[in-house]
Order: sequence, then C-alpha cells, then structure tokens
Amino acid sequence: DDLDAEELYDDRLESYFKQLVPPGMQ
Amino acid sequence: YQMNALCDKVSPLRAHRLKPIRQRTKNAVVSILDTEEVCMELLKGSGAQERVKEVLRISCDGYTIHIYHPNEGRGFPLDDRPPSAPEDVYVYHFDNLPEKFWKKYQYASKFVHLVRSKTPKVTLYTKYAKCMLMENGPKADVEVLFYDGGKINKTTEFLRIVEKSGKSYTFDGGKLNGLNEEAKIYVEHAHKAHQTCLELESTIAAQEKRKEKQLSFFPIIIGRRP
Repeated sequence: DDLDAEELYDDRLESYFKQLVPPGMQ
Repeated sequence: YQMNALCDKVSPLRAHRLKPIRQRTKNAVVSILDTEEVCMELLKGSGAQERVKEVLRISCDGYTIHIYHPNEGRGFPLDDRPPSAPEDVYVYHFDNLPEKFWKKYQYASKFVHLVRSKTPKVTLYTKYAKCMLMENGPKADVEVLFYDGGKINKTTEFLRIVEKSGKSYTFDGGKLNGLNEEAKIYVEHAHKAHQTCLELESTIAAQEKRKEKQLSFFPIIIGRRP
C-alpha cells in the first residue's frame, strides 16, 4: 500500500479550497 | 485486550459539513461524498488494467466502516464515483477495524483533517479584515485576511504574518520577538477577531444543541466587508 498524503496537494485541491472561502477577499 | 489499538493512532474522523470532493493520487482515490461519508478506493494495476479493487466507505462520524471488493474481487475501472456496494459487505466499527485497514483509515483521516483545516466554520468581517475560524476544532486554525493585503495564519504550531509589502515572518508558538509596529497591530487585531469568532462559535453551538433536529447552524458569516 503506497499511500502518500503529500501527493494530495495539487491545483485541483487548491481551487476546491478557494471555493470554500466566502467571497470578499479571496 | 489489544496491545495496539487504532484509537492510539488516530481519532475517529469527522466529516460533518465538508463539501464534496474527489481527489486521486497514485494508488488511491479519496472522496468526501455528498452524504458527508468518506470513501477510499484502492487501485491496482496501471493504464488500461487499472481497477478499483477495494473500497472503504466511512461514515461522517468516523465510527462505521463498510469495506467491499467490487465485482467479486475482480474490480472495476475507475469511474467518476465509487463503485456501488455489492451484497457481501464487511461492516466494522472503529474499535474493531482489523489492523490491515488502519493505514488506509489513517490516510482518509489525514485527508479529512486537511479539508477541515481549510473549511471556514465562522467567518467574521471586521472593520479591517476578514477572519475565518476553520472546522478543525478544538483549537482550530484561523486565517485573517486584511483588506490592505496583510495576512495572518494561526495554527497550534505556528503563527505566520504576511505584511502588505509581502514580507513574512513565522513564529513557532511562544513569544513574538522582534515584531515591528505594523506587524504588532496586525497581530493584535487578529487576536481580537479570533476571540470574537470563538465566542460566536460557542454561542451558536449552544443554540444548535437546544434544537432537536440535527440541523447544523454552521458555517456562519457575520458582518460584511465595509
């Protein structure tokens, strides 16, 4: 089982995180 | 008595209120479903031979784990959603999950924790900044975005200040030595906004408890940008 949590970070995840933030100062 | 227990390594994950996402890595796909369950699809093979061979479906409170092997163990090609459960599903409780699944559970938990640390639970617009208390409480992360471009991140491990010029400082807990006046003002305001967010969280949580229906009042947004 090669599960490397560091691999989770990518552009797609970053844009998901941005969508979570209420508007105003993204 | 088990010498080793999963609870010694990780707490039951909590995925309440997290928005759906599906994220793949080399050997797995981890998803937060619209039911707030967390799903791990373990992949075997590469290219056209790649198959989802094992699925762990974890309830949003982290306590119930359904495990199955799609297509009688032969697996299915990766799709845009997890393969549905067959009839023979193994159901485990957090306390009796066999050790061979612990690493997979811990991985799902790590992902959920990452998402919680980026998901605002309380957003407060003050005169000078937008302050967000995240979902990874207790001792949740805080992000303060000043309207002038400055920024502060507070976690249990560090405090990072980014001045409007882009100059940044990171402190590993403890005292904030050598701060200039501008940074001091940022920190002071961030501290006050953080306290207000904690008070709001506690007030709303108390109201939420009074209701019988399990309807969350969070996330909340207070005020607006001046």
